Amino acid sequence: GDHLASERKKANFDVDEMKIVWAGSRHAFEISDRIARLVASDLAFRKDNRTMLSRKELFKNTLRKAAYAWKRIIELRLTEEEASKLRFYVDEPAFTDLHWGMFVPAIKGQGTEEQQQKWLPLAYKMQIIGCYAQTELGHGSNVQGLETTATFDPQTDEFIINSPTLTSSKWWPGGLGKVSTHAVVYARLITDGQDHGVHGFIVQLRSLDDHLPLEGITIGDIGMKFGNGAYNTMDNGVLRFDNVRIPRNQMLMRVSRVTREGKYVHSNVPRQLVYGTMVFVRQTIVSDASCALSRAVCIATRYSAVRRQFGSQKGGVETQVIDYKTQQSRLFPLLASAYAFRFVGEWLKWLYTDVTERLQANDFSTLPEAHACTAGLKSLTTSATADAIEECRKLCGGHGYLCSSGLPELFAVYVPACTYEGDNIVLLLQVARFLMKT
Amino acid sequence: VSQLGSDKKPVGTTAYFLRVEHLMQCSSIAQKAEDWLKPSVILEAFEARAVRMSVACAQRLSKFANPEEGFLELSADLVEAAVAHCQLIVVSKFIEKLQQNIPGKGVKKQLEILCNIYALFLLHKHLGDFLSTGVISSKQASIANDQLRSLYSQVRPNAIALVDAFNYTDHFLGSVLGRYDGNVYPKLYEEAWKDPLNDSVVPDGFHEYIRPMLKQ
Repeated sequence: GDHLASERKKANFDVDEMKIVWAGSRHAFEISDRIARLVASDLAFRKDNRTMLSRKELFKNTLRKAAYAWKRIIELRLTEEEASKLRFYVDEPAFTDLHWGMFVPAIKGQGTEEQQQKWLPLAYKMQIIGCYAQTELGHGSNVQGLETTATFDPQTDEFIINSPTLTSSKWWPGGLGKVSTHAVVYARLITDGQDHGVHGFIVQLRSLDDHLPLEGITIGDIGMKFGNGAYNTMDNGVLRFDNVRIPRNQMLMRVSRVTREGKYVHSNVPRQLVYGTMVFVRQTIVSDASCALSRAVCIATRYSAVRRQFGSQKGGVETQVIDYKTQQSRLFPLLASAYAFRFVGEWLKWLYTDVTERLQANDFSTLPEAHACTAGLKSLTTSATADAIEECRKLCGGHGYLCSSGLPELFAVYVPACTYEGDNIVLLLQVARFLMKT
Repeated sequence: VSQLGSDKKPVGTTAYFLRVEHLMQCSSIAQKAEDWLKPSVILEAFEARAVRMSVACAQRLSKFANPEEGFLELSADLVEAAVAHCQLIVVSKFIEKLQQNIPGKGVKKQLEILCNIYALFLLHKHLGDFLSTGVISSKQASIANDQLRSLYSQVRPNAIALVDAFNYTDHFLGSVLGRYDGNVYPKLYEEAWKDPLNDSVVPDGFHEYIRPMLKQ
């Protein structure tokens, strides 16, 4: 039976209506509800054994699931919205996250029309699998400090991609280690002896025949990460280039380009365009934070209602832990935060469309503020959520430490959010810089 | 608190309650940044904060007919008073340690800096307590924070030596990032290749699951 039935009877609001508010709209709720059930009812998506598999088994299982999910998406003719919801409920970091979440948006954001027409269809049909190779062993948040070079060779009309030092090795990109066939690689553009800073290039990494790395390319997995299961379903990789040549037209040239003669030309599309993608990525991170937080809070709240401890008079029924003020003072602010992050995430969706529309109209007036605001919200919500998941583990007492509680894996999967896409402290300094300027 | 004024004297770490009258009404003498380096100034601030928070809880508690009920209702505030008391214990024991003879050139000086960092860091983090109980003013809080920043600069040249003092072997620490010789990046790179996934360049499962996707 429903041990929490009496709890549910106490509620004095309409839960079904609250579900709509949480989902954002009736439409969003219906899709989410339907896809959640679809995934939950399909054994192929079972995920309760992840912590028991060896890394090799775990990774192979992830490839199986990714391929199966893709097959289901095609069979069921799911829309893009439904497909992304399906990936959300499969709930397993995999190469597909970076292919759809970073590789495709990068080409959309920085590729010319021709480049989009050439690469996007291949990506959409998954005839190539792409990742986003920016971070290096020696450089993360400071993108301008990247060391990988792309030197233009006017003789052959090619760029030579090179990793001059060990610290210039690409390190961390998800999907890079074992699966991706291509990558958007960020490197210092050098032409006629001039260094024009970091730009993006589409580089093929592996042969489409035998999947072996191409000449001059060294690829591997960077090794186990925090937690058993968790992000070890993802092949975060290391990548080194030994003077690998790519055609000039594989430089993403929407913002700036290099001519046949090797002249660097800034197109009239301003560099701020890149910020549009950044606002998009941060907006997804903020809404991810509200989801991860709500999962932890859901587990801790329900268990706090089930768990009884002390408080009984003369051997009667012990008090429900959720009735203790100390429990409430720790748990309820986290419940409130889940909703708070949800709504600021919704507002960020609006902000993203607003910024994009303004960029189209060449209006950059709100860009610095939008950039600072999204940097700060990404930092605030991810730090708070990581701490909150750990707090929820403690709120569940010793049982919170069991993998079967779901909290250790949720924590292990979530905490990288505090450092990826910009270290949270560095992001707050960007906000402070903007505040001081203001 | 309920025993204050009776013949049952507070003992051990609660001995500062003996000076409850002074601690309930004193305010910090800190005028200059250097004042926040004085153990007596730090100790008094922490003691006053702890006493005032305990007494405030006790007063509110006394309004409940059923003390047990009151304790439950006020438990979140009681936890904060407990934290204030325990932080005072740690700060006071650190200060006591420094009053002993500590041999070694510059050793005591470094420990004094760390003691002050620990105390002023806590003061800044729990500033709400110190201000709401009236123990210090916002001006005093601001100069305390300036002092804390300067203490960080004094630790900076000694930071590596201070953690060397833990005397951990690389084996025991088990960390490429924290290895003694700082040769991190080459070792991170080396470690990566030991992962079972790197046994083969083309991973298990690629042909079975991914190749069909690429070729469909």
